[in-house]
Amino acid sequence: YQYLPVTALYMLEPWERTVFNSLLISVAGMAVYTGYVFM
Amino acid sequence: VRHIACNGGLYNRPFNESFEETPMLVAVLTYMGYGILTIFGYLRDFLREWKIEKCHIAREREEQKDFVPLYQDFENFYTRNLYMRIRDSWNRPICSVPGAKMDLVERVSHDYNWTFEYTGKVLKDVINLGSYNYLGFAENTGVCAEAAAEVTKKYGVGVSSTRQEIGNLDKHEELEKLIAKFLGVESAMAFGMGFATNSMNIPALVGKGCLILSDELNHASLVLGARLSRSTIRVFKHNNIQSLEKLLRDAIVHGQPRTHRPWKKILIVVEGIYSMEGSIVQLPEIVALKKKYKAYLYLDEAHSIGALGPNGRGVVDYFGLDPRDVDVMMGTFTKSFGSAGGYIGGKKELMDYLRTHSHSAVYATSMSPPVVEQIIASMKCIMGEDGTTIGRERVRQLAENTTYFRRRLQEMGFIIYGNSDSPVVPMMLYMPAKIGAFGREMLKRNIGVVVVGFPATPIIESRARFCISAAHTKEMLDMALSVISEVGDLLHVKYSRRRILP
Amino acid sequence: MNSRGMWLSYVLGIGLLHVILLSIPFASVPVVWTLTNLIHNMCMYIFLHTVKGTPFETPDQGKCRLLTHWEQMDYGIQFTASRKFLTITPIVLYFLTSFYTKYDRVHFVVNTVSLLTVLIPKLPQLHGVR
Repeated sequence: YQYLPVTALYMLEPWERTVFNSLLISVAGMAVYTGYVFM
Repeated sequence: VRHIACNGGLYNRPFNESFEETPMLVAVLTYMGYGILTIFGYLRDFLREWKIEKCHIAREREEQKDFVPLYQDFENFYTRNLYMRIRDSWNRPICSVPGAKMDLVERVSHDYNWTFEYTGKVLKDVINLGSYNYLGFAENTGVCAEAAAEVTKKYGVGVSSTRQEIGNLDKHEELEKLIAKFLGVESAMAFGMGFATNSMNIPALVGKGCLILSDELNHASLVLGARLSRSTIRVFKHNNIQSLEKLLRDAIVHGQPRTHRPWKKILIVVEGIYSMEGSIVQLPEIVALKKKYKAYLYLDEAHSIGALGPNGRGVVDYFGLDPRDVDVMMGTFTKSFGSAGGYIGGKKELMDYLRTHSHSAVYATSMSPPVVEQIIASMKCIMGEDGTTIGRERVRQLAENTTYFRRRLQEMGFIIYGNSDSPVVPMMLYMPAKIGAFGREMLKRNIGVVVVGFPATPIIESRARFCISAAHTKEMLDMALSVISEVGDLLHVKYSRRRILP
Repeated sequence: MNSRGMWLSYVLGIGLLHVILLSIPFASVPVVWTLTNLIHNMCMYIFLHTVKGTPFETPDQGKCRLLTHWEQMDYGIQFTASRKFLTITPIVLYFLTSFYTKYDRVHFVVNTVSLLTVLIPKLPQLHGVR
């Protein structure tokens, strides 16, 4: 619940939240992968 | 924190005002929130532009595209993409008097607040922490209501003429004499609208070649009145005496720009209570400044009249000053008298001049008699002229409620702005989503609050604003405080780093 | 632009942009730095020097409707702290980008042109010029 108001997703519609969360997860996934490859 | 002790100087009482700084992490997260909302706002505008999404907001038809655009597209960006999403917390329809408790009409939206539908149900007995009802005169029973009903039968409701023609009733003159007595000035004049009292009379007081020194957080009506007057306007920092004195010195030393002629008049414009900040003007110092530099003082007591001072006479009474030190005393009847309209008080010659030169006196229809009677009855009650001590008790009750409510909120850990004696209590929320969440969660728990966000406040200072009333009982306040604490924990808005021991 | 935490948020935003670009597996470090510089300067140019007016209604009777954000900042007063800060950041980013692209010619030209697009509109002589 804290995640929603702090990131202002609380004000977005469900589909917008899905877009934002999938973007966030994909960027995090890429970062982990690149970090792994880089290490 | 601004603390001025009363050690025989200008102040006859301690002056405690605090504006705790926004925690840096909260500020960064707030900007991030606005950034995310802006990005999605542009995404939504893109979808509307390409007709992928239906556009609910008013737009020109295709055939009108070649004309000058009717709607400033970008100027509505904020309304369309941020305010719309949480606007169910604003403009809630009520179906009772805005007293200590009120009844709200329940409404739902099936399209994310673009349109609302009434469910037909009424939310009964919602504790009202949002309305301006400082002394609790917003009631449809009691002496004031009966007096207003009597006058309605006798005079009717409409006057349909101006004060300078046949719209000048004996009721108006009775009211103006009572206001002058209430304020302790020579003469007073009443107007049908609080906003117009400022915006229509300032142009009658000053004009070209005059200088207006205005507080940066002054109300829009003062800003409009100052602009309409075509005077030169200079803005000083909010409630900052040093900033004001510096402007005064510059004005006197340098005079008018280019010609360096001395200013015809210098008018200092301040408010008694700043309703968005909850701060009280430092009137003793401003009066001392105006005497030193021979400037005029215009004091807008829209919120402080009736709500401050041991006798309810406003901020002049609160600091124990002489009303004659303030050249133009202005105030409204909306917040403390359960009525509408505004007044201006001062010297008799000034009032006679305004009666002939004020836009409102010449063009505006006079106040409706029942509204006038409501003011007369409530003002007599505050003065004790109705033979009871109800008014005095309410003034005292309000002061007690205010002190209690502010202290409890600070003990809970919320960041509260303003003066410890101000009945307007801004509680900081900061993030945009928490504004909507706070309003909704409080209504779920049967408390009605007002929340305020950017651009009415600085972008990192969104807040909830509680207005305390004398009509609130201690049980109501305790109930409200426990709910605020519960919602505060849920939303994590207890940001204060200053822990006040209970 | 000079309210509390704005500058820190701005720098963190650039850092976040860089980290997101850095996490693209097939992008090399010079490309990532140049992309960071280009995207930052493009956003700065759009938000500060292209979009005019305010995203909400203001009580000044439309006075600032035809002014860009940069011209509205600090009521048009030049050489304020915010203006200096927003002028210096693209330059610092440019130096970093040039360093990390090992002064490669192509990157250097692209980044220099991009830097000029955000520096020239900031000149006081161009205030209000269309």
